[in-house]
Amino acid sequence: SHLLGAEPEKVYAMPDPALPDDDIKALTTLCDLADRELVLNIGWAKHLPGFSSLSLPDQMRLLQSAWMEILILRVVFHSLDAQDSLVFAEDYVMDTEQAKRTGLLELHVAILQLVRKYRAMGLEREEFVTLKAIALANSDSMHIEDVEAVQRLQDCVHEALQDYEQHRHGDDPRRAGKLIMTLPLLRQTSAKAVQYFCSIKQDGRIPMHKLFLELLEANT
Amino acid sequence: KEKHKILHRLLQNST
Repeated sequence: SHLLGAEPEKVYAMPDPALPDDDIKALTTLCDLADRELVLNIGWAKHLPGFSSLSLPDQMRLLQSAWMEILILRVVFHSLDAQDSLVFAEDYVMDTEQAKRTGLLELHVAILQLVRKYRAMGLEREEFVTLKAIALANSDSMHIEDVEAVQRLQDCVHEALQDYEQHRHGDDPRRAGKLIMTLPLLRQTSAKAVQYFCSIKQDGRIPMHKLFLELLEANT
Repeated sequence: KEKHKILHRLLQNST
């Protein structure tokens, strides 16, 4: 319930009506949306039990490693009821055709694979918020100062998932493990997304806000 | 750290 309460508010994409409907507009909209969501996700992280008591450098390292996984999990969760479309925001849904036109097809297909996995499992909101916290705590940053403190954070969110599954899905003792086993695909998809947006950044055609740029640079 | 000043600032804010 703590994690449910910490969930960031809804964000709208608000595509600029003055821009022509092309790939530049789509990518500009996505980068702007990502930047605003990142600000909210930093506020969200601070609400996780134990996160704020980590050193500031360790807080930064976890976020620098996990930010894209967190963004993608949110899109995935919001897309569970959509048909082969990704719901980036309530006012910004992208289907496969649009993804193709925007050069996002590879990423789109990878994210849809996650959507199908979680849809088949019937991913619940409680599980989604806990997985997001696990992705942050388990981000495998190479330069953590206080490994034990990060381990405590991991244990705390891992235990939350196990408790939830024990109470709500006692008939499927492997459900927590099944959820954890989806994380490699999330990591892989996130790496693809970071790579894609780094190439977009190098093209220099899409305006990007500073926080988004900062985090992209942390991964290069 | 200088490279990541926005992240740093947002984490320091007490919101």
